[in-house]
Amino acid sequence: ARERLVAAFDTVNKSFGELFSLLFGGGQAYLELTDADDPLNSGLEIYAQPPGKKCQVLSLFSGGEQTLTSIALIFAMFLTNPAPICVLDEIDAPLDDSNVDRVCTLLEKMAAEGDTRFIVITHHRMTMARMDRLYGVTMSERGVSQLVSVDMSQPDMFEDAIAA
Amino acid sequence: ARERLVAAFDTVNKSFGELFSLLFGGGQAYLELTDADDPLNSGLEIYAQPPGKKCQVLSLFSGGEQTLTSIALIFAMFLTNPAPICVLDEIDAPLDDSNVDRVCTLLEKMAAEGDTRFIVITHHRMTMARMDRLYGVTMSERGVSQLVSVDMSQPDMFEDAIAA
Amino acid sequence: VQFNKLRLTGFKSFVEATDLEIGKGLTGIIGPNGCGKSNLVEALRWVMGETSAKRMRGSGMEDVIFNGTDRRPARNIAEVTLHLDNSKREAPAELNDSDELEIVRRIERDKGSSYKVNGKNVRAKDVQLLFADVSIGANSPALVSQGRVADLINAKPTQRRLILEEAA
Amino acid sequence: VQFNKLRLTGFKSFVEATDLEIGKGLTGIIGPNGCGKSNLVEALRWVMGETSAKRMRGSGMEDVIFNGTDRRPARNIAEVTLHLDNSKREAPAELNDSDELEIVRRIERDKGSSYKVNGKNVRAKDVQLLFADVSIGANSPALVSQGRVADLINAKPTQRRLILEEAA
Ligand SMILES: Nc1ncnc2c1ncn2[C@@H]1O[C@H](COP(=O)(O)OP(=O)(O)OP(=O)(O)O)[C@@H](O)[C@H]1O
Ligand SMILES: Nc1ncnc2c1ncn2[C@@H]1O[C@H](COP(=O)(O)OP(=O)(O)OP(=O)(O)O)[C@@H](O)[C@H]1O
Ligand SMILES: [Mg+2]
Ligand SMILES: [Mg+2]
Repeated sequence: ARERLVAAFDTVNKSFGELFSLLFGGGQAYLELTDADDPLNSGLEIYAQPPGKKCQVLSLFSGGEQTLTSIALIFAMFLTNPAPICVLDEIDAPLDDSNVDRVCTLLEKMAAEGDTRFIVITHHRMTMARMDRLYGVTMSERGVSQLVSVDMSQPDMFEDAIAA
Repeated sequence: ARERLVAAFDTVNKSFGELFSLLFGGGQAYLELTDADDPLNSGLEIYAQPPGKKCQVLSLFSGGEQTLTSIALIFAMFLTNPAPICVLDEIDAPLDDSNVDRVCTLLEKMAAEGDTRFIVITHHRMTMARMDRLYGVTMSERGVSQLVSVDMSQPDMFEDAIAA
Repeated sequence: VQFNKLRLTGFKSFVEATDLEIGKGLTGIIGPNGCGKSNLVEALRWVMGETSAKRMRGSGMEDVIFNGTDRRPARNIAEVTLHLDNSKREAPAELNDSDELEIVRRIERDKGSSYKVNGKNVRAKDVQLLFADVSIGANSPALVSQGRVADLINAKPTQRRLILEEAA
Repeated sequence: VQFNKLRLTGFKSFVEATDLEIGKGLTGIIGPNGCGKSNLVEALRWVMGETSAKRMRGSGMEDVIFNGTDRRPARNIAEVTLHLDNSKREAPAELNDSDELEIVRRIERDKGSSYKVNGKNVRAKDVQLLFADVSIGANSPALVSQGRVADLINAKPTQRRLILEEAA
């Protein structure tokens, strides 16, 4: 168990650093075991530095920066031991348009390179446009959910039709 | 103090119900003091029912529904005793377009009817378009924030220019 | 394994049998606030053996059963079925004899939950082990619930190491 | 009173003196992630007498002082000035003799915070009372921080009654 944890730590740490600078367009980030001699009882610290800024405590990061850092870590853990499915419920809500674009680009890359299937819930039109297929959930009868397939070329049709 | 609390409770309760059905386009909501005989030591319960749904525990509400319910309560408290300033930091993040529209309509109404000044931080283009004036924060020098005034008719110019 | 389809019946706001086909690559789910998108995520966690009612945003597990609208009565049963492609035969031995796996979880008011795999009654533990073997499960960091994306970085250091261990 | 202008110097990422004019009606603030929008909200809370470093997202109150970038050294002083229009004379008696109120809070490393109103040194308590009299303050429900909009409905029932009392 100890060797497995240390091996996983090394792989996750490496891909966390790579994904962080991919999502932030620079900067660096790394993990540290608080007690490297006893990994099975140790804590895991996160150090991150957006491009051009000083390395700082995560609590001083902005809402969007915390989300991006977290996405980098989730995907780093996930790439180490890929799951058959990954579900992301409105992770793009706090992001500005250029970061939505970066996250979508990373998602497309991961979907193309592996077998994992992704389910992405979003209100962002930019994210909708990057999906392979779209389903809409409607409550045309109040309180009762139904699932419909949505024509990708016209997500607006769907949004307008159901939002009424 | 007791009379003041009871009076405030009645006013807030009434406007909470009104604002809730305004934001949800129907339904109803009300507050209850858990111990009406001893208001100064009592708790405050919230009951809310979106249109067409059963009255349910707030934890079963969706992310967007919780946000709308909370906005109704914040504004209800605020209308009882209007503050000179109100600051809203990305309250529209979990909302779909039609709810963003409803919240903005309510904000416009409150700004028009009272003296309160509102500061609204947002990434939503729809919300930007409803403001009286727009400021942009840029970090053209990394790590150093600057404030610039943005031409309302071209928020895109600003977003694109600084997001690069 | 591959996740192919999720079917909900009487689960939260999905009172009528509803199928979500899960294809390759990126599947987007859209819709207005309160329409039931996050309920789908919870259905997936639930069929994989979720034991905490709080993570289902309810006070008891029976809160996942359709509780009625102003026009329809409440139901007494909720059921979720997950269809997996097992042609690579990755399931535990006793469940590994077919190309398709159909996992069903069902809850009935006052009677609790029961699980079936390909028609055979199994325990919650068996279902949880099945998913652990294929590196997924109700608590996997690969299932990011609404508003919880920053939970991982806000967790305490020892909590983070535990998540890393699970992902190893 | 009316809030007219907020000036930040050396406060978090606003190292150079920066003025935010607060006009009538709706003022929108936009900008990319991490550019400093929420820091502006914190500057407003801070000048009104905020005592909790945690609400400033720091571990100590000195975390509000500009701590440098890869090209600029850290500063030792942070200062925020709030300009109020007091022509309706709503301030407490000892501060109520002029049409304009200029509240300044300043913090210096290893020396703590100090407050001034129209040039006179005052205590934190005086500033907090000034704002309480005009139904606003560092803890007012009218200041909704990022991601905290649902805090009010998720709070415990007695906590909610306390907020109602404050708003009364
Ligand atoms: N047991 C139940 N029976 C019937 N309806 C339920 C039940 N549990 C939850 N709901 C309904 O599901 C709705 C919430 O759905 P959900 O959280 O999936 O919305 P959402 O599409 O994710 O919305 P948002 O975009 O705001 O996040 C609630 O309004 C509630 O009425
Ligand atoms: N004491 C300080 N000195 C210098 N910079 C600081 C200090 N404290 C915080 N910051 C910087 O402020 C940034 C966060 O700013 P803020 O939270 O206001 O961003 P934001 O515009 O609200 O972004 P978002 O849209 O993601 O919410 C951090 O990246 C951090 O670098
Ligand atoms: Mg949701
Ligand atoms: Mg922010």
